[in-house]
Amino acid sequence: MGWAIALHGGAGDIPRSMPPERREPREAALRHCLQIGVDAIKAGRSPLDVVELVVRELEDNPHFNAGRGSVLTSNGTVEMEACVMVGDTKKCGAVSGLTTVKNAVSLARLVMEKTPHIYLGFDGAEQFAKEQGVETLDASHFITPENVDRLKQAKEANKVQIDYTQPIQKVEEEDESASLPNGDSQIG
Amino acid sequence: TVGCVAVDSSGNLAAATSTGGLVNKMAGRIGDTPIIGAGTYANSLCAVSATGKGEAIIRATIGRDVAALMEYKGLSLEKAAAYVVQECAPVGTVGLVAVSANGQVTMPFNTNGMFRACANEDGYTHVGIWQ
Repeated sequence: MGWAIALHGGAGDIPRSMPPERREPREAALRHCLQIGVDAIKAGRSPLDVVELVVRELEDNPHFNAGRGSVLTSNGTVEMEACVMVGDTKKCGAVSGLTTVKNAVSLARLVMEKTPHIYLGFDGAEQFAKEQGVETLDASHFITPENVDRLKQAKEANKVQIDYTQPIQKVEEEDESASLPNGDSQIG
Repeated sequence: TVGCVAVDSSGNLAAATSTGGLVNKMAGRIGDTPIIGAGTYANSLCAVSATGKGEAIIRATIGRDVAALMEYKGLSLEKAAAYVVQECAPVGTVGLVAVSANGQVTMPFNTNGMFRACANEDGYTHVGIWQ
């Protein structure tokens, strides 16, 4: 028995050729968020508090696909989702279709703690966010230039991409073994 | 997709996941993250947060299947998670992080990489991307 914590920042087709200038900030963010979680659990915070705290930090980092840095729908908008769940009680809360809520995970926790429901989506979730006074921002806050480019690539190829996918190339140019110009993975 | 799972020294567990979804997804598309038992799950045995292609994760009920293999088949966290990731979802679609009530940690994936990190009370710390 003992405390433990694990976190992720997305999975996908992440090329080993990813250049240091793209890899290192993500690794640093993982270490930073892990340390926040470790400090919190050592301080006696509940596991629920710890996971919310860590995910908020990950949401605020534009290198990951949540909160600021969320990928774009085919309409060029963000629709964010989050969920929390507590093991011993199986209490849980979830939200979808958020466009202005800075930290979706905290709204999911409020759904769990302040409503008789498990899951709120879209207009209802946004309305609940306003009623609860959670921090909201203009949708442009969440959209990064990198994700605008990724949407453009995906639309040109008529494909969806998960968290970290290599840039889509035209069919006639496809070569799975080819190294990438920027080495970045372009999925969610 | 980002996520975190944690267990304290008393075996209390929690999981959280947050995402923007897929690039070029249709407006109104719901992914695995908010679906209890798919991208996020916790019970008295384990806590799981998944990432990858939501449609595959929903079809495979990734989070709940890890817990169910522990609950009904008595598998360890590591074996349950490895089985679900390797056998239940198509290659290249899923990764997860999970902790058990007794402090085990596992972070398997069937994509070629997953941004991940973990730590435990014994002082073990790991940050990684590839296998």
